[in-house]
Amino acid sequence: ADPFVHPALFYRGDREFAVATAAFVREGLAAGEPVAVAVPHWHLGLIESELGADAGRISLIDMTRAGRNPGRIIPGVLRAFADSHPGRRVRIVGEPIWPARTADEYPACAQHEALINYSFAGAEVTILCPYDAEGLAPEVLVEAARTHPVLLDASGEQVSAAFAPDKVIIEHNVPLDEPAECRSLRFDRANLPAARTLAAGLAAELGFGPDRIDDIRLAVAELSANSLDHGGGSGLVRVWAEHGRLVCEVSDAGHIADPLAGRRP
Amino acid sequence: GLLIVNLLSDLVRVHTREGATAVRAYFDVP
Repeated sequence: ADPFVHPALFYRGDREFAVATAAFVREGLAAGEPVAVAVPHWHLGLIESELGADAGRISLIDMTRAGRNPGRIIPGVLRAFADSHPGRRVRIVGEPIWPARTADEYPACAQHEALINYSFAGAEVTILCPYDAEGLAPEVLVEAARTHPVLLDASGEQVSAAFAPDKVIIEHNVPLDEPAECRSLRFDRANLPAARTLAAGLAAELGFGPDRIDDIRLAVAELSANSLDHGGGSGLVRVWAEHGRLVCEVSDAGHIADPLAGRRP
Repeated sequence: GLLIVNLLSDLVRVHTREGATAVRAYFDVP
């Protein structure tokens, strides 16, 4: 049997959340396992209260910050914790989806949940993923049954007959909505710096500070370098603002065949 | 590569198929 264990927990209300997650944490502590809890900040206090003094023995992480980008959770939270305890079984509570996640964010969250199964296959790790069964849309809960091999709720534990993470990854790999308007530039090796400058310019107009503009410049540099190396040697950068965000898109003639690309530490 | 983009940005979305890939990095406006 695969030593990796990945149950979804469907909870109803704060009390059920606190009792179930605290029991999971205590089971790990009793077995001598390192334990991390990465949940939205409004849930950290619930677990701390329920655990009492035991809360001081675990790592507490605000998922709204650490997991702001769902694509960062595997390398920056889950693998970061598991890899820091080599040779030991670790236990993590990871809640990446909450009701305020937007329609833009949700597909990346679902893909993240599916990819956990590939990233941790064969690993001595248990990751419990709580789902707010009252606050989340029914289709989100249906999809959780496709990304988790085991389902838990107040009535007990069952094997998920719908488990099919590969299909979740594929079904969310769809063309992205076109922006209403954007600034764009075709680039190749000759004018690569102009791609970074295009993004940095709009970022400055939108009020980003110097450090964040450096991040944006670096992200576009990484994407455009990928186009040169793996995407046919040229690409198209487009930048625009929508829904309170700056969007930087790089497209090219490449193909990302590895679903875990960008998630390996 | 993409790992750096994931670590720096607030959301990443990808559409990829044989011969065409688009990657979007989103940054929350302050």
